[in-house]
Amino acid sequence: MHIKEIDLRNFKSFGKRVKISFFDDFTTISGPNGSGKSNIIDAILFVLGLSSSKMMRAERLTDLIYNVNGKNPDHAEVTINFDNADREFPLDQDVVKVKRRIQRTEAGYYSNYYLNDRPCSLSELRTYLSKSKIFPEGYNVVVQGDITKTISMSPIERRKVIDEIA
Amino acid sequence: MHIKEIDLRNFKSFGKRVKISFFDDFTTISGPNGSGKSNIIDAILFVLGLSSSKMMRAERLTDLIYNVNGKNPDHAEVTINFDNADREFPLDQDVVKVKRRIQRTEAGYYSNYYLNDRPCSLSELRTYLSKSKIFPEGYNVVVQGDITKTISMSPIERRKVIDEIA
Amino acid sequence: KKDTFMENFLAINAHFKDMFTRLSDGEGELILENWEDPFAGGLTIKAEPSGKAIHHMEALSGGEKSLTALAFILAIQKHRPSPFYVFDEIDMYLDGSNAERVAKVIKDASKDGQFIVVSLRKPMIESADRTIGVTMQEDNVSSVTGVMLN
Amino acid sequence: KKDTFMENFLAINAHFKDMFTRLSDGEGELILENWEDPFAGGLTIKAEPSGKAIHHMEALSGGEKSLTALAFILAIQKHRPSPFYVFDEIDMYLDGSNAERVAKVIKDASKDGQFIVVSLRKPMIESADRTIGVTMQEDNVSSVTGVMLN
Ligand SMILES: Nc1ncnc2c1ncn2[C@@H]1O[C@H](COP(=O)(O)OP(=O)(O)OP(=O)(O)O)[C@@H](O)[C@H]1O
Ligand SMILES: Nc1ncnc2c1ncn2[C@@H]1O[C@H](COP(=O)(O)OP(=O)(O)OP(=O)(O)O)[C@@H](O)[C@H]1O
Ligand SMILES: [Mg+2]
Ligand SMILES: [Mg+2]
Repeated sequence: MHIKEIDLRNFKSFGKRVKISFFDDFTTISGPNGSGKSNIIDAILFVLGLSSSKMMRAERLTDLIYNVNGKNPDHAEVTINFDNADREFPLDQDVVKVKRRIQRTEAGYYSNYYLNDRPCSLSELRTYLSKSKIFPEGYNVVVQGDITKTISMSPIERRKVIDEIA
Repeated sequence: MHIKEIDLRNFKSFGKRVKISFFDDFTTISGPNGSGKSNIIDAILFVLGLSSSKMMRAERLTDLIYNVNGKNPDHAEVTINFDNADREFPLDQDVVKVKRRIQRTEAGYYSNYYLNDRPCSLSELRTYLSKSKIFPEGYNVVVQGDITKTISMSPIERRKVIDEIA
Repeated sequence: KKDTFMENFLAINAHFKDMFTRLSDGEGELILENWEDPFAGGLTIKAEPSGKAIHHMEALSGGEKSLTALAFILAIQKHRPSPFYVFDEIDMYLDGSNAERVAKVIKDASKDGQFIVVSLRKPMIESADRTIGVTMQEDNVSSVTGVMLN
Repeated sequence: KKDTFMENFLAINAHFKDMFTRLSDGEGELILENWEDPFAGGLTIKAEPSGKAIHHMEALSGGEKSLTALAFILAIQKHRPSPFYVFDEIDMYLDGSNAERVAKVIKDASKDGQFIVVSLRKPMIESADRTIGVTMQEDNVSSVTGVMLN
């Protein structure tokens, strides 16, 4: 199983729809300061429910919707297409699609997850993801500035990472 | 006023006495990972009383004494010689010498400050230093990994930096 | 429960020793605070980069901490790979030769898993299979400028 | 007391606007939460790097945060210089062109004060007046390898 494509719509600085293809090997993302590299990582955390808004550098979830001088759409959406040929994701399909959409409303916002276009809850999604070894603590994702996190975490927290694997 | 020389004895990885000369312009310090660059910065924080042991990456002050397989001196000392030709430091001398020594004892340790080889208290040293605009919060020193500290500090803390200058 | 934990721990520790040596020329090891009952204690790391004497983890330099943290993550990856790994500027503290070493190790690890790594450094970009360029256009809109194949 | 504060604040703010533009091509400004009684509130920063729309400071990228923080420190330096400034790898988040910009600004600021900067990056090393090399010998002992003059 691997990430085949990420589809960003109005997510943070991605005001125009962008689809990025990935392969099952080693890809780098590069570009000037402030160009949107870390926003792509935040999109992965967002759609898989791997993090709080603070980790995505937003005060509220609605801060994740593209917002620039007057252009102010009312929703943002991120979709990841996984290549599931090896059936590591416990569904019998070649491609598994995980989507999350956030919609701004008068009173606040809605945030919904979808698995193959069918609405699902975060806890249902997490059950599927941990079967394919994608854990909510996301030790397989290191956000910018956080590389020494495993050194500064407490010994108990560090031991818990091994518990999860076991 | 500027730093003319730093003299390190048994401070962290400086097991052999090292004297480093500085000039009143722009100097870079470079070298491989783990070679001792940040330990020089820690020595400046140590001798001027600008930080707690945590900021110098030590659990106890005695962890600042050089300590490697069996070589285990009982004291460490850092001296800074300031060029005071412009009398910015409120003493009528061309060179002002600030020294701090930490001595391990049976029961714990001693930590002493010296101004021109005369013992002085940290608060006395701080009074002199703030007259030459070296403040305990040390906003003129940015430790490794801390460059975005002014962004993540609270608005009140940030305003206090201006209070100090005023 | 304890048996499964110990089985995983010993396997990961073996990978950690190997990975730590590859990344920093020194010796490292994972240590349980309580071997009798692992769940009653935590897990500390013994790290002696390039043959240095052992110090508190806190006293390690920025570069040494990064290498130690990476050795831990990649040891787990060797034992039980996740489908993908996403790293954002993990090489920012590293000097030239350590950045090259890390890039080689990731290139090697990418045989058993997908690695997506944000980096500004040449060693990482040159080791990757491809690089996705990102740029900011007017109106504050990010876009992908295309892909460079290595 | 309020008068001295406001006098210092307005001078520093003027320097900040200038420094922010030099470092990031955009517009920045220091904003008091309570202009009537500054001591009752804090100080926030408005940062619009290279003409972008204004966002929470939190949403800025690693490089943009570094430039903003540096503009603040250097604005104070211009107004009331400390005898020396010591920076440890302040350029680690910066891309090549921003690292060059920052190195030039520090070179310029070093006319009114002493700057001691730990760095692994070429733009900073090449702009300095001299570079002190540090290395680790056997026995875990650091030593200074000499000084390169530019
Ligand atoms: N909701 C939003 N709408 C529009 N732009 C946004 C939004 N949230 C964040 N941004 C913009 O995204 C930019 C930050 O992007 P990002 O953190 O991905 O940069 P980066 O490429 O990682 O840069 P660096 O190399 O400095 O880390 C900021 O300039 C910010 O203005
Ligand atoms: N009390 C001590 N005695 C001996 N060595 C020590 C002591 N305290 C710290 N060290 C050593 O100092 C080294 C760290 O040095 P320092 O942090 O200055 O490196 P650096 O040159 O800044 O590296 P980087 O480029 O990775 O930031 C560690 O390897 C540590 O073992
Ligand atoms: Mg970034
Ligand atoms: Mg360092």
